[in-house]
Amino acid sequence: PHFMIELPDRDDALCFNINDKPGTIFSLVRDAQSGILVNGQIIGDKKIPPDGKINTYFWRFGIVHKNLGVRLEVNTQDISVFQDGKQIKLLWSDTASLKGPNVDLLVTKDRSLKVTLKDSVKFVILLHKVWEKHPYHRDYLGFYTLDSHLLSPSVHGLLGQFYHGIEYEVTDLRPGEFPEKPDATMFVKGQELNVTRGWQRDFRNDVKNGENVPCWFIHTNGTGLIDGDATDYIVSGLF
Amino acid sequence: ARRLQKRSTNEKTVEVYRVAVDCTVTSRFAHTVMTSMAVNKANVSQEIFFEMELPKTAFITNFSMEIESKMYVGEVKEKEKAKKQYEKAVSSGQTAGLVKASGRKMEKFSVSVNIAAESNVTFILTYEELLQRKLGQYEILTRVKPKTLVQEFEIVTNIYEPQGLSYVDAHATFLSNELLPLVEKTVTDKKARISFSPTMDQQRKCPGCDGTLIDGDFIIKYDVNRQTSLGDIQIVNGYFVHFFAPPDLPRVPKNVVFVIDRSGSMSGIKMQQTREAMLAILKDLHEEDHFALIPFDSSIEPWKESLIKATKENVAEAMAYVKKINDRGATDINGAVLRGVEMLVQGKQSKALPDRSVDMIILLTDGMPNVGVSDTSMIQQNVRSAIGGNMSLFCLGFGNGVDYGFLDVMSQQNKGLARRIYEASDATLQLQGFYDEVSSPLLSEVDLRYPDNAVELLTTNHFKQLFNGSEIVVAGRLMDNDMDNFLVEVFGQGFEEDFKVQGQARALDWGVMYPDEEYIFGDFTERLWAYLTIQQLLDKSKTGASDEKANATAKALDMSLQYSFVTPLTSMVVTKPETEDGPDSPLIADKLTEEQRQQAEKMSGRHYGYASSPPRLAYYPPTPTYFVDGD
Repeated sequence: PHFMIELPDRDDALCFNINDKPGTIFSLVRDAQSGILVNGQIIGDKKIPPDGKINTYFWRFGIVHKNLGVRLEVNTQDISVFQDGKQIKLLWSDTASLKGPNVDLLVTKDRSLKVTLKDSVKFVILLHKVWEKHPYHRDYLGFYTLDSHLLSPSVHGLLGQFYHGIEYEVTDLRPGEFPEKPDATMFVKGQELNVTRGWQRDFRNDVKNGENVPCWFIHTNGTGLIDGDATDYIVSGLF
Repeated sequence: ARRLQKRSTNEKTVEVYRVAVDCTVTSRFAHTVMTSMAVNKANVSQEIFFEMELPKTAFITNFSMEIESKMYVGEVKEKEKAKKQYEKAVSSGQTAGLVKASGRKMEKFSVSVNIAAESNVTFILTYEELLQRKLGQYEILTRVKPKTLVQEFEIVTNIYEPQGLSYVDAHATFLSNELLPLVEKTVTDKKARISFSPTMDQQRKCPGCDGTLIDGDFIIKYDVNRQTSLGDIQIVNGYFVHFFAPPDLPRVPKNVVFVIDRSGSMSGIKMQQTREAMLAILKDLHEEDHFALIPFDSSIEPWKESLIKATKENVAEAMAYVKKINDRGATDINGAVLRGVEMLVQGKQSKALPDRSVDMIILLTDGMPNVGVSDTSMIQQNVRSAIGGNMSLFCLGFGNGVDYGFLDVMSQQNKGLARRIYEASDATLQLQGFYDEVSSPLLSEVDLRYPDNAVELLTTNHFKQLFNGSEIVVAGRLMDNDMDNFLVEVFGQGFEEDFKVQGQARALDWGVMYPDEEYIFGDFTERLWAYLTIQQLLDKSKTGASDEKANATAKALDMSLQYSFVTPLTSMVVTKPETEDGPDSPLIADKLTEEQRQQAEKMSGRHYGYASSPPRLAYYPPTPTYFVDGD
């Protein structure tokens, strides 16, 4: 999956990929103070494509808001909400909305799920439906944070660590491997990284084709940009 | 200064009868009343907009509306309390007033009210400011944009300066050859009157058309006579104000270290502007000055290891070096500024720099530190303790990304100033202008002393420097009316010798000085004192220790409420009359902080203010997006 940090203040974006073995679960957001947790599990293609490159995607997200007593499991099949000992199941094949005292859900048929957790976070999960008989690929999900300003300064995770901004500078632009993707030097978190200008797709407005967003790509699983190493974010369970 | 127009432009059913700007300046304290009157000639009610611009250094003191002979008067409230009131209104779909930044010098205030058919409305906005002397002059700036022809249009300014006027100049950006003779200027020794009142025909862009020529800035510049070294002390109604800017003082040589950010984010126009400005500044250095250049990114590489004299040869060499400064790397502000401090300290200790000279550091940067010490409060602490009150730090912040608050506090903690440099085409001039303001110190360690038993509630009376073309202002309250012992002393360090003057202050008899004026502006000295005190408390609320900050904020709030000033701590609330659209709803006038202005500019075109029901007025910050997806 590709991660994207869009910074409209600077009219710029940062991006990186993180891949691991299918089945790995990553911590995306963790805010102990507000009791919020978002974990995602990746899945691989149906079989190894001819180019031998295994692509992985998120197919399942576990979302917990401890303080509100809310738990959500979203996968490519359905959406389950657990609250006060009750479970509600919503299907991607329906358009539905659920308004509760602590959580609002809005499902747009076969397309997106918008989640608002009271006084904490708002996000959208996109469903990418792939032709059922596609020889390699299968359905997968995208996770887009819409509003995170109420989370505490200690929020962390692969996405969460960027919620309160990131300071960086890019300099020394030079030709890269491909003419349309120049390289540059990025100074971030006290390190000097070699980055490449590229783009990644934002699918919020066009779930089929997406929109290209130019970004500085950080190589090797975001090493240097993310705190620690990508493996530090592997967790054992979805909740 | 205002725009009155209807929302629908299908028919011309709103007529603007009167636009008047009445400004009275008494001893630099300017009190401006802007009045706009319009009539809704339609047979249905409609929304009328009132939009005006005022200098950002001014505080609104009143805003009122008169609708069908009924007056709705503004009330200054604590911001949080006012917020509650208008949040209620906003949630019920009413519009609130808006304040947003407008260019470098002004901020815009706009409101709208729904006016019944065949009714008229008069908006009256009052604001006050202490004019600051810069480069040897005071400036009164009035922005007028009536957008339509106005039956009665007038700008009248009366200036009363007991010291006497040395010159008065008036011009406007929209003055054509035809309009120029309409500016009437009468100047006597201590009074000036400038008026401009074109008829409807004279306002017209072309015969028979509705467009108006009146669109731009009306600017009055003046200065006062300076005859005594002690300055001018005026006593009115129990308050005194001391204006200190002695004539004919030789300038003090300065030792200036330019700390120049050349990190990656300065690339392009900012770096180019810095180079250009530095070249112009270097050219203006006086031969007796000493200077150093410290370009920095993640590494700090001074041009020379110590300050050198600004001889022609050295300046030429520095200029050649400046031309080659290029952007690269990250930003180590802490290391670079500390290096500058160290250089100055060493220069003084080794006697390489003259004893009687002023030390200053000018930091040119665009961004947040991200290498070395990157915690801004830690940098402030380090810089403050290294400087130890012995030199001044001036900061120039480039671009909208700059953390201006950080630079502002750091400068104020070190007896300096911060200024934002806007990335417009004239950034070089802005830089030079700032440099001109601070580059000619006349005195250092200026102390203005008054008898302890005669005055109280004194504003700041110690100043690190007095710059050529500026002025020091101190005000306070007199404890009794016995002026026999009101001895005033001023001490400072001049170039060759100490500066020391003393003299006796005496109350002015305004009745004798201005016999024809029945009433000028009775309590202006008290209001001037209040304005100055609030400004200084607001500064202290950013720079002091935490308990000092809290005390300063509380005092500034109290005084803002007492004197009815709209400051960053207060809001002015006017309750609009009930209309068929809904119940009463408040209009709000606010004051922006520099950070809010910067935020507003980032919106570039979007409105700053409190979110209100129509989406076009709402302010939403650009939200960063964080996502993960697959291709």
